[in-house]
Amino acid sequence: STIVMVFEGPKGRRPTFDEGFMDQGRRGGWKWCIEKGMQVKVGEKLGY
Amino acid sequence: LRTALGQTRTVWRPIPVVAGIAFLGAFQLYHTQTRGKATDDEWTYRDSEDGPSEDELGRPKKRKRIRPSGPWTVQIMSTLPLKALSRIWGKFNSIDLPYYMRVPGFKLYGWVFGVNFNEIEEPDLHNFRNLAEFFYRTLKPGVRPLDPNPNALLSPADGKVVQFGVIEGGDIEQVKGVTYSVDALLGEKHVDTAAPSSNIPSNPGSAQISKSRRREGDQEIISAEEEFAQVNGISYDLPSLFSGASAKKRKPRSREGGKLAVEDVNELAEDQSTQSRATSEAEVTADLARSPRAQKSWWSSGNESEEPTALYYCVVYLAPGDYHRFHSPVSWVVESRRHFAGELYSVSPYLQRTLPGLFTLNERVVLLGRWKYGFFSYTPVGATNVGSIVVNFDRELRTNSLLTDTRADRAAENAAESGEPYSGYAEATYTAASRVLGGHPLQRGEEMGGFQLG
Repeated sequence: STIVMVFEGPKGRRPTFDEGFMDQGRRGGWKWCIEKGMQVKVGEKLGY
Repeated sequence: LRTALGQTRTVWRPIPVVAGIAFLGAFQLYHTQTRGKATDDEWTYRDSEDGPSEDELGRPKKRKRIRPSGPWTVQIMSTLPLKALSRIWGKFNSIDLPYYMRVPGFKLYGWVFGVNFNEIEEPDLHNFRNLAEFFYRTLKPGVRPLDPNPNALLSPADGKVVQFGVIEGGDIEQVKGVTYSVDALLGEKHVDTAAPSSNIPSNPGSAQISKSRRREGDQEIISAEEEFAQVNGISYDLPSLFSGASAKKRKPRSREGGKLAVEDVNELAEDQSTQSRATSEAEVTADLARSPRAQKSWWSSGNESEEPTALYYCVVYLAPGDYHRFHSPVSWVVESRRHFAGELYSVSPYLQRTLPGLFTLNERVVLLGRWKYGFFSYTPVGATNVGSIVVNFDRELRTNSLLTDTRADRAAENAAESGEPYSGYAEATYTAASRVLGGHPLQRGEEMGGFQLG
């Protein structure tokens, strides 16, 4: 059995000139906390 | 045996070898000829590409199910009556085991599939009468703590992450780069499930009534029981949607393009505990209220908000030894469900690699709704050994049912006779479950249902 989730999430905004192009942390957007093949349990964080 | 293996002389007879090669060649030829006929919608019925849809007497031709393309293992599997096997498997596992066989039997099963017996809520394994009950076991409270981050997407079940990422161009990448479209997985956009307005209506019932009446004006209305009974065998009472809690009205069902839309499974509202529902409603309302984006209900429904969004996906595979109940990954509102009565192929990682569009072939229940960032969908996909999908707040749902399959086939034939496309699913909306949110609210971590054997 399998569960497929498809959802809308924040994409993050384009960086301003002051932030620089490498500073992703200030831009928001969706971030995954998992890897392919990883074992997960109910309630664990997949992304935020 | 050792002596026989070592001393028996192998003699290759030419005729069986040639016959075997000829068989494999013919099989491969047949495979290459039929492969080109498959479409993205492989779980549906073959259309008019086989010639006229009527025979010489003007009767509609019986349509054939398309066989999926793939290696010989998939070809063999596609010839098997998988749903019948799944039902037999379920009935077999519902047979009560002898009392003294239960503990060693479950221990053996747990040893083979890696079950952690320390987490099981029921301490005495004798109390599981059969494997089906053991398979659908519950866990001790507190053994699955929820992540404290309120913005996190939680794992809905115990399992393995098969795939995740962002959807570009409407396609989900399966394992090894095989893709399938979101529409094939979830069904196409349905006007009735779209967000009613830019704001959550204070009385969603009135919005629903107006839409329903408008549909009556310009759609073919099939009045009452027998038509929807073709899909689920159950007729639904319209809730207190029209005028009050005591109103019991049969709602005429509209038929659009061969799709049978079921409005308002409100008996579920009566089944739910009022207090727990009120708690869920309050929490989900507070969560959704933080973002006006949550009022949208379909992923393609515009993006006028200041913050850009993207469409993400995540696939979690549950192995046979895992805890087989699933939970809500976020706080969200389920607005509707679509039941696709497809096949029941195995969803093992091997078949996910070799069978393109596996998730769009199998029987599945698509729950559609919204969360604070907009659209949210949750799709439990059945498999051969676990064909029965249970959704706790939808007691009318029957999966892996012979009756449902027969009625879905009949609905497809009826749609073909009337010249309408058949979308392949039966739909129910939950708008009456919560008058405030226009759907069924679910808290993060709340148990939603599960997979049962067979």
